[in-house]
Amino acid sequence: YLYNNRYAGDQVFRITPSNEGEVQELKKLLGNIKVDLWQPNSASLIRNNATVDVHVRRNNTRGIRARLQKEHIDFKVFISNLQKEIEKQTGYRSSRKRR
Amino acid sequence: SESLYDYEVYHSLDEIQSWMFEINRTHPHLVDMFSIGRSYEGRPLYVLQLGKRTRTYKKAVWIDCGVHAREWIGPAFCQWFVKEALHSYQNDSVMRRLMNQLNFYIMPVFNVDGYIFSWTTDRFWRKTRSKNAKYHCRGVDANRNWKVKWCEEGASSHPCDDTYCGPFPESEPEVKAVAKFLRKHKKRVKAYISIHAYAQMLLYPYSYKYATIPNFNCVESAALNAVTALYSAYGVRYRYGPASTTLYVSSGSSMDWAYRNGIPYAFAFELRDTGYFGFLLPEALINPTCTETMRAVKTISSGLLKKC
Repeated sequence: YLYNNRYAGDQVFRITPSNEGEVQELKKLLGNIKVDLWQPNSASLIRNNATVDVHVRRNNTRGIRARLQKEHIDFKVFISNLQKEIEKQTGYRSSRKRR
Repeated sequence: SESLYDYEVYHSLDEIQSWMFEINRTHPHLVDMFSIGRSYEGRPLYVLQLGKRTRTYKKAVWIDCGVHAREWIGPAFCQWFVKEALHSYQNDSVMRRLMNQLNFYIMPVFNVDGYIFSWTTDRFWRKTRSKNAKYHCRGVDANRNWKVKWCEEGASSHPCDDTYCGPFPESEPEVKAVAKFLRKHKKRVKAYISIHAYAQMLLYPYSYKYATIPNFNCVESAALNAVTALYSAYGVRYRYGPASTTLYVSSGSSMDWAYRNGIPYAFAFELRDTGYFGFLLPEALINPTCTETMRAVKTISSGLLKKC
């Protein structure tokens, strides 16, 4: 596997806070756990009705999902298994090359 | 050889640099290659200069790719641009005119250390790989490290953040090398273009404030013409406008620095997509993404040959 399969089970959530309260809640939530923000580049730039794409480690996906549902913050999973997408992006070629 | 090089896959830094040497070797009349400095980890920062050699004064366009390591479509576009410019020089009158009347400085991978790290260790690494004196975290956001409103809104002063502005402006050797080159050639460089991903946007100054640039009408119409040309390829819509209102406020960006350094047309492209694949844009989409962006960059460059 590429990158020693380190992204197996990781997911990318697309979250859309719809009011200032949700923005603050999301900033707090993302500030408490280590996440990799794809869009915007930092939590301080999160704003109302602007999508937030965040890469969540596999150990944290369940917790984040539960918190977002509890706070009724709109989200969807736009990449359900990051490792698979990475392998898709260039994986086959490089594995072919390795062969 | 260059003719076998696959422009529709992502390449490692070694492959890209070998390709640059081969391009330079096989196109002596249109290409020059040089290093403008060394990265934090000591790797050369190569630039390709494209354009017909003439003794007369020529305006220039600077294009950098790979400022943020994980944005792999950037370096793919810079390679695509070089391929298109050289392959179509003979039979495309627009490209021939551009190459005869302009020089293009192409920097396929700005953040060489970070790019290697994103290939070998952390696919989603963004920053440079410089070490910090006090923290275990590494790297500076090369698009927050420029000497323009450095480390103010939209940048972080914490070394572990992805938008860390660095210990001081131009602390990163990669930033300092490009700033030094552009300062030296500021009289001739009339357009600065930095290729990023993802969001499908064409941004122009300012990033660090909401004010309108003095030559707004010229830049705005250049951006409109560029996104219209881009759209004509496959109907993909790119939003365009000042970075501060179209994306978000950020200080210390290369685009603002280039503009404040006297380059009248400064742009940042955020290439495909808008968040289905994100940074993992499949290789199958390299061709359409680069084809449409090529049209936009040609339009911007052609605009430099006219009066605004």
